[in-house]
This record gives sequence, C-alpha cells and structure tokens, in this order.
Amino acid sequence: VFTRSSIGDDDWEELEDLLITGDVGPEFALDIVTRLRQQVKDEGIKTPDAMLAAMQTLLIEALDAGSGELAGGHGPTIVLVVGVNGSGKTTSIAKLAHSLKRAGLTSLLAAADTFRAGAIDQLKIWGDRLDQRVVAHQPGADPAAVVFDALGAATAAGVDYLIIDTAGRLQTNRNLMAELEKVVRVLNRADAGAPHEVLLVLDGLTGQNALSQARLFGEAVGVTGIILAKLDSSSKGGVVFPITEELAVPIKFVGTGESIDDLAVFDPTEFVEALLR
Amino acid sequence: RLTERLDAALKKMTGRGKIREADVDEAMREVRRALLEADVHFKVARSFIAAVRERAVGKEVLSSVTPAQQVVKIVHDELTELLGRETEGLAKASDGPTVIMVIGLQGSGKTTSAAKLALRLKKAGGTPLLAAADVKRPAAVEQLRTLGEQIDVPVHFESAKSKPEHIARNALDKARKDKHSAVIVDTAGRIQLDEELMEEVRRMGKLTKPDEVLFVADAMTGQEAVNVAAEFHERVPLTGLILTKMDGDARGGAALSIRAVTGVPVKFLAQGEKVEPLEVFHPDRLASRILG
Ligand SMILES: Nc1nc2c(ncn2[C@@H]2O[C@H](COP(=O)(O)OP(=O)(O)OP(=O)(O)O)[C@@H](O)[C@H]2O)c(=O)[nH]1
Ligand SMILES: Nc1nc2c(ncn2[C@@H]2O[C@H](COP(=O)(O)OP(=O)(O)OP(=O)(O)O)[C@@H](O)[C@H]2O)c(=O)[nH]1
Ligand SMILES: [Mg+2]
Ligand SMILES: [Mg+2]
Repeated sequence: VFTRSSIGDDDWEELEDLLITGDVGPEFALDIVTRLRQQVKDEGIKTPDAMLAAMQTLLIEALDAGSGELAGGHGPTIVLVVGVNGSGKTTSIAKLAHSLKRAGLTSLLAAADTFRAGAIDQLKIWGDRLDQRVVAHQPGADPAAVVFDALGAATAAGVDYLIIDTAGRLQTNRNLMAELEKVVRVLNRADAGAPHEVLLVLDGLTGQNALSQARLFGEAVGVTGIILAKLDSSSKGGVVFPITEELAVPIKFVGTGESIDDLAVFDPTEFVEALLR
Repeated sequence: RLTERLDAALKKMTGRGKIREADVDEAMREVRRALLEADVHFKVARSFIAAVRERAVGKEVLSSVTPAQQVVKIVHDELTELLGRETEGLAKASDGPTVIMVIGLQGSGKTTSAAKLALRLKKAGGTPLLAAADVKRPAAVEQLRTLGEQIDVPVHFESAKSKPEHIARNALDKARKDKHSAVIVDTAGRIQLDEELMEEVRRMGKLTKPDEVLFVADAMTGQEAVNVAAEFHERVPLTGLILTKMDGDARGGAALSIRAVTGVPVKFLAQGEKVEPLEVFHPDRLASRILG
C-alpha cells in the first residue's frame, strides 16, 4: 500500500486488512485508517513515504500509556504475575529474574501455582538454573499460604524482588479469579503498597479475547503492566492497541523466545514497524 | 448480539418480495465484523460473506420470521456446513497399536490433551501408553507422568538426552511388545518458523507412521492460526484439530479458519484443566459460538 503512487479506495481497504491480520481487531483498524485518511486529506499528504510515516506516528501515539519501567525500590518490591493458561507466566518470571540478576538485583520466587501438574517442579528448575531461591509448598496447598510464607522469607532475606508465579486461569472463571483476589488481599495486609507490580502475561498469538483478559484481570487485581510473550512467533500482537486504548495499561516487556535471555523492554517504534511490514 | 445488529441493519426490509443486494450490504458488514471479532481470518471471512450473499440475495422474504432471523439462519447454516461434519472420533490402526501424535504451538494444551485422549481410550476399554517426547521444557516429563498417574495410564519416558523421535519410536516398540492398544505421543511446543523443530516433527512422523496427527490449537488464537496450521499441515499431514480452552469466552474463529484453509477436521473440544473426557465436536454448536 505504501509503495503505490496514488491511494485509492482499494488501497485503504488493503491497509485495513493489513492491520486486521496483525490482530488489532476490526474496530481499531477502521478507526485508525479513518483517522489517517482524514489526516492525508487535511494535510495534503501525497507521497507513500509520508503516508507511512503518518501511519507509524498515529500507531506509536496509540501505544502511549505511561511509564514502562518495572516498579522498584521497595524492600522487597513485590511483583505478582497473572494470566490465562499457557500464556508464558512461569517462563517470563525466570527471564525477569535473570535480567534483574544481570542488573545486580536479587529475587525470590514464589511457586504459588499449586494446582497444575509439574508447575512447582518447573519453577524450581528455573530457580536452580538462576541460582535464585524458590519458596514452595506441596501441590494442592493454598496459594495464599505460599505467598504469605514467601513474603516472610523475602523480607528476612532482604531480596530486592519477590516475584510470584500464579496458576493459569481463564478470566471468566469466577472461583479462580476470587482465589487471585484473595492472594492480593494477603499482600495488601502485609504491605499496603503491595503488590507493587501486577504483570499480566498475554500470549502474543491471542486474538480479540486478549481484550477480555486485560479487562477482567484488571478489574479483579489491578494490572499495572503487560508482558507480551511469544512475539518471536509469526503474530504481531496487535491486540495491544485496543487494550491500550481502552485500559491504558503500559506494555512493559516482550518475550521473544524460550531461553532465559529472551525478554526485552517493549519498544513501541520497533513494534509498529514490525506490524506494518 | 448478531441478531440484534442484523435487526437494525435489515429494518428497512418488509415481509414482501425478494431479498435484494442492497438490503444485505449492511447486514454483511455486520456479519463480517462479528467474524473478525471472533478471530476468523479476514480472507476466510471475505469468502464466507460472498457465499452467504449468494445464498441470501434473491430469496423470498419469508413472512414467518424477521428478515434478520432469515439472514442469521442462512449465515448459521453456511457456517455449520463449512465447519464440517460431526467427528468420526479417533482413527484406529488395522493391526498393532494406534499411534497418535499431538503437536502445536507452545502452551496450547498438548500435554493436558494427550492425557485426556488417553483417558478417552481407556474409558472405551483400551490400554493406551503415553510417551513423554518433550525433553526441552523444564519438568514437561514430570507433568505428563503426574497426569498419567492421575488417570492410571503408563508413561514411557527417557532421559533429557534422548532425542524426541527416538523416544517416540521406543514408546511404539514398547507398545507393540506389551500389546498396548494405542500410544499417544506428547511433543514439545514449537513455532512453525523454527525450521529445525519443524523438521524434527516431520522426522517423528516418518519414524512412527501415526494414525492420527492432532493439531492442538488454543481457542483464543488470532489471525495467525491459518498460517501456523498450514505450515504444520505441510510438514506432517494433520488428521484432526483439538480446540482447547473452550471453557472460556474465546469465540473460536481460529477453528473455522483452519478448517476452511487446510481442510483439517475439528475432532475434539477441550473444556477445562482437569483431565476429563474431551467433548466431541458439533459443528452447529461451534457455529453459534463463533457468531456470538
Ligand atoms: N516461543 C516462545 N515460547 C514461549 C515464550 N514464553 C513462554 N514460552 C513457552 O510457552 C509455553 C508455556 O510457558 P509457561 O511459562 O509454562 O506458561 P504459563 O503461563 O506459566 O502456563 P500455565 O502455568 O500452565 O498457565 C512453554 O513451552 C514456554 O517455553 C516466548 O516468548 N516465546
Ligand atoms: N482452562 C483450560 N485450561 C487448559 C485446557 N487445556 C489445557 N489447559 C491449561 O493450559 C496450560 C497449558 O497446557 P499444557 O498442556 O501444558 O500445554 P502444552 O501445549 O503442552 O504446552 P507446551 O508443552 O509448553 O507447549 C495448562 O495450565 C493447562 O492446565 C482447557 O481446555 N481449558
Ligand atoms: Mg506456569
Ligand atoms: Mg507440553
């Protein structure tokens, strides 16, 4: 579209389709293309290059949701990691602990997924590889009890970060969302500011359901940041546009693979360039 | 809801004459929006709308239902047809153990689904063997072994140094020797862009000659579902699709896209985290869900 010498109706439709294939959703695609068309008309934009630049600017501005920095400086800073089943929480926690370690900051990991087969083992293996302590109980234990225990351990050990791994849960499961709210209450009681960071891990391949995930997890526990995992896949993760537009939650990190250093700070410019490719 | 949106789009139509092109334009825009919101691939949505338009235009406007209801019925029937017939269940080997492979993207629900398949076969009187061929993900073997214990199904596993295709091959040998009725191979999640891992899954297929290669897809997968499935299908022909996490509110449009583009039939729907029986696929129910 951006290489044609003149822009016709078909081209505008093609641009909309391009955005839709990136999972931005039909509503956002129509809105942003309509805005671009108006801007092209108002400003008399003639060249494809100028049009591409205008589109990129509109998209980058749409992702502005405030600071993407990870919370810090509390003693310890408590990070709660949540999200639907299989989105990449446990792996992202390992990656986060690794990058904190590289920055000279210590973490304690709480294995609060006491439900899924192999979940505690999985986090323990990562903890061993990173040489960071993992607090765990036995499978079937109360997640809130694990969190309470981990809080005490983190404070006693004087670590910089306590990162809590939780079980995957679908945002529409009332009982599991209530379980998560209980974990937050335990944290609130221990420290009024806690959790200092609530990171929602979204699978980059997810379509429009991600908006419902962001909404309902947000309502239940107050999401302060998003990790967009699996962006090494062929999908563009465009659902972050409607999410940012409606909820203004900053995208803090992106997961780019299954290895320990496959975590990057979110870069809106790079993200938009990839979307428009 | 789609019927309400179509009511508004078709309010100018009365109970007389035929459905005209202009009448359905706005209705088709609403249907397209509903499909895209349900994650149906935009090209699949486009050709679907064209097919519906063809079926609707020229039809007599019935006096027994509202125009919206009439259009919804055409859309629903067309969608049901496109989703394919009800599943015939799992293939069975003519002699020796039935070999089933589960493959798919990371975190889609393969390991859990493998256990559910084992339970299904066991409940039908079979003696399945699970094979833990994911040696990459931390504690993947532990995960499958724990699930196997929960449903009292044996799990063949080896050290992390074994190659996945050899684990699968050894499991098949064991299944033959111990007269298991089936062997279900759980594999590591992989993206279709990873040449090495796609080659690995192709080799596993060649070595074990599976009777079923089931693509496990998350119901909430977006537009890329088609490209992913098509690439997997190219490497090792898929015989069926398992759509997971259907207990949520994802509309599941990925199923339509995958089916429409690759022709792979939807076989089962997974409805929860616990190892319970899989739901057999009903096209009309999934059609209603996709339309929202
Ligand atoms: N390619 C790729 N795979 C990832 C990424 N992040 C996680 N994964 C993989 O996705 C799968 C699921 O990751 P987990 O960390 O277990 O996900 P989870 O959210 O903790 O899952 P549950 O606890 O079961 O809900 C694993 O196979 C990971 O290796 C990523 O950024 N890229
Ligand atoms: N709610 C729900 N959760 C499911 C369903 N199927 C699987 N899960 C959960 O989804 C997450 C991922 O499931 P796994 O079976 O580990 O997925 P996988 O495809 O084997 O993951 P990898 O091996 O890392 O690629 C786990 O938390 C499962 O409990 C389902 O039908 N509904
Ligand atoms: Mg986990
Ligand atoms: Mg697995």
